[in-house]
Amino acid sequence: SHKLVQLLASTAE
Amino acid sequence: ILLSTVSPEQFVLTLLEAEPPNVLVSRPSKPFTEASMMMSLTKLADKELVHMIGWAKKIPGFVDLSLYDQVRLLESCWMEVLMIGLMWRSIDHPGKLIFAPDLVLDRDEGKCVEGILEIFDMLLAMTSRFRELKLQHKEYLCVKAMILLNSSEYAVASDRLSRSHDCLVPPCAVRPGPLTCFLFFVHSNKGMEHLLSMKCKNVVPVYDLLLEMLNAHTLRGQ
Repeated sequence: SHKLVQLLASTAE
Repeated sequence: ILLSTVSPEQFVLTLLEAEPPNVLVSRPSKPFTEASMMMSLTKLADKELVHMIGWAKKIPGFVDLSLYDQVRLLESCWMEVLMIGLMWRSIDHPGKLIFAPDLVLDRDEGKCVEGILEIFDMLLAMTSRFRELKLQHKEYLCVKAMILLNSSEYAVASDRLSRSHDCLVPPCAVRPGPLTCFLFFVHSNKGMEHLLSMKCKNVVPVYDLLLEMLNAHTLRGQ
C-alpha cells in the first residue's frame, strides 16, 4: 500500500 | 500530549480538532446512472480517505505505533470510519444520506445501482438507531476513534495506545450501553463486497488510495 504509507510517513497534513 | 495528564474533556477537544474537513463532490447535472453514481461515491471516498489519514495521525498515540501497525489499523477500519461519518452527517435528515453537503441522496436513488439499495437501507436503519439513541457529537467522536483503535484483528501493542483507550472511556462512560451498541452497528462487510463487485464488473474504475485500501481488504480476506 504505497500511497497509504506515503501519506502516513509525510509530516505535512 | 502527555496522556497521563489529559482530562477526558481535553481528550475530546483533541478529537474535535482532529476532525476532517467536509469534502465536496458536486452532483452531476444529469440524473444518476449506475456508473455516474458509483463515480461520485468513489471519488468522494478517495478524497475522504486522504483526510482520514490526517485524522488518524492526530488521534493521541497513533503516530507512536510502527508504520506497519498504522497501516494495518487503517486498512481494517477505513470503510467503517467512512460509514459512521456518513451516518453522523445524516442523523438529522431521516430518509436521506448526506454523503457530502452537495451530494445528498434519497433512499430511492439507490435503485440506480445494482445491490446498493440494500446498503442504503442498512445505513438509513443504522442512522435512525443513532437518532433514537440521541448520539451526541462527543460520543460520535469517541466511537469513531474507538473504531480506529479497535480495528485490527491482531493485538496492537502500545502503551500509549492503551492509554488513549483509557482516555476514551470516561467521555463514553455516561452511557456505556448505547455506545457499545454503536460499535456493533457499524459493519462494513456489505459495503466492501459491493464496491469490490462494482470494480470487478468494471462499472466504475477504482484508483489511487481507494484501490489500495480495497485491495488490502481483499487480500486479507483471502
